[in-house]
Amino acid sequence: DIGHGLAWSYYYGYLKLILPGLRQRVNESEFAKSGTPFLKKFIAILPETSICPSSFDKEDENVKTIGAVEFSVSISGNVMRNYKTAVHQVTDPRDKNKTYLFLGEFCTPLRSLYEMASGGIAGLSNEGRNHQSLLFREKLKEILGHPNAADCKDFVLLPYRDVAVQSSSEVHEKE
Amino acid sequence: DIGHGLAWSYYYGYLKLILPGLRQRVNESEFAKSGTPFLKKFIAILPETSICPSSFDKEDENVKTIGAVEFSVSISGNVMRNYKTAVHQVTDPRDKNKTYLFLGEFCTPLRSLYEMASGGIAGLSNEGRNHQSLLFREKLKEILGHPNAADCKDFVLLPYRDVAVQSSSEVHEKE
Ligand SMILES: Nc1nc(=O)c2ncn([C@@H]3O[C@@H]4COP(=O)(O)O[C@H]5[C@@H](O)[C@H](n6cnc7c(N)ncnc76)O[C@@H]5COP(=O)(O)O[C@@H]3[C@@H]4O)c2[nH]1
Repeated sequence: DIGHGLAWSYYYGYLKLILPGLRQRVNESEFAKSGTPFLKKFIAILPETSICPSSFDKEDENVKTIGAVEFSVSISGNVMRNYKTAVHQVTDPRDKNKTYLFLGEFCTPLRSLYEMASGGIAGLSNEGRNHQSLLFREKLKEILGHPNAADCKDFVLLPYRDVAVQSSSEVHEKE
Repeated sequence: DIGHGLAWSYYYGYLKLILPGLRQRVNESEFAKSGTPFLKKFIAILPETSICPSSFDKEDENVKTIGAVEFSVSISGNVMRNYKTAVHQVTDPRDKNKTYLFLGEFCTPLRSLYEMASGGIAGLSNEGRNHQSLLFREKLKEILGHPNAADCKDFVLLPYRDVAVQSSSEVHEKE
């Protein structure tokens, strides 16, 4: 199943690389020194539609990307491949003086699922896409519960009902 | 199947992003101006064992990584994510004055397959790993043959019999 493959790939090709050293990199960054409350876990948002907006800024006027924590490592012949973990600032809409910081993204493997359903080659239906997204999430939770993944604890999988952005045909299909 | 998922992810999450503009970026780079013969297609090497060395330099004294062609784009909430395409110089062992350049890597999704077979969580056997590698290659060829992938022609999938690096236990398993 595609969703399972994406979960294994996300774990071994990304989470296993960025999570073990993340908290330390964050603590050594300028963002941690700012004194702003900072949730130092990597948040991977799982939009229900698998639509992964390219950036947070356009999606929510209260969220602004202010930079990234990064490191480089040679992987698979790609010398000093760069891994960036974006840092975002959230402003409390009821009190513009209250801000806090978080790390995260829209869970990138879902972007491939969305493309498979809309890209015209894979022939994946929206139901198939949603099913594979569920398989991805279940498999990733299972992997992260394994003792070998103990160094990947600074991570949150966050499902997000972005149903409002669905076109009327998608809403119709759901019914 | 895992291999199929990795092929779709490699296509939509990487090849579709880097291949369409690759030749132009290469032609505008310092490497193209050097006058050295330059094969301007992206080469993804598929080691038979799925072992993906971190860099070419250690693998072959005649190959040296001399830089990269890169660009940045906001993907999935990761602002200005960096995509590097490594440039390698090959020296002809029979004539040290003859060099040529190529772009490429050890096909990164295979690295996840290798980790799945050796990482102790997935329980994937070496036969399973080799089978998924074959499925990956077949699916990727199929995707790249589709009319929608016409802008991804500057690409070569290169299987490589790296069997010599197998431990005696792997060779034994194969028999
Ligand atoms: N947000 C985010 N930032 C990253 O830097 C990153 N790097 C990987 N991933 C995701 O982890 C998983 C495993 O990565 P892997 O490198 O094995 O496969 C990658 C890899 O084979 C190739 N690829 C993507 N970006 C690059 C890159 N910059 N250099 C080389 N290869 C790349 O295409 C596959 C799919 O990439 P994404 O679809 O971006 O999602 C990947 C994937 O789900 C990332 N996700």
